[in-house]
Amino acid sequence: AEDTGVRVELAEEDDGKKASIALKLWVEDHKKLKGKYKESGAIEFTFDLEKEVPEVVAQEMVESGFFHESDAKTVGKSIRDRVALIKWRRERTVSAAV
Amino acid sequence: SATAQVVHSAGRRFIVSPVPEARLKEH
Repeated sequence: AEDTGVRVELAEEDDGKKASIALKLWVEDHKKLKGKYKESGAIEFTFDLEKEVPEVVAQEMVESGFFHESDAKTVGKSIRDRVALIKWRRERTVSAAV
Repeated sequence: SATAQVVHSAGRRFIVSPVPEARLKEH
């Protein structure tokens, strides 16, 4: 995944079955953000792998005051990359088991 | 450790906590 300066990681073990998974997001390189990132900590949230859209969560983070509107795309892409990796790993685990 | 919580109008909960230690030392 491209280094957007925003890091997204699993906040819990992925058993490969649960629909919703806890993720943790934080800024590693503030210079890559257009707007000011007031939060110095990591933001933990739950994401439904089947139903939810990364860009919507990113927009909710902007509306909650964590990010500037101009960084919504970067945040959305960071979440999308991590979610894609989780899904890819799950598919690989399933296909290995078959 | 200081943990804060923000609930978005759509109902999603964002819990803010310190950045995981290991990541800070990487740089």
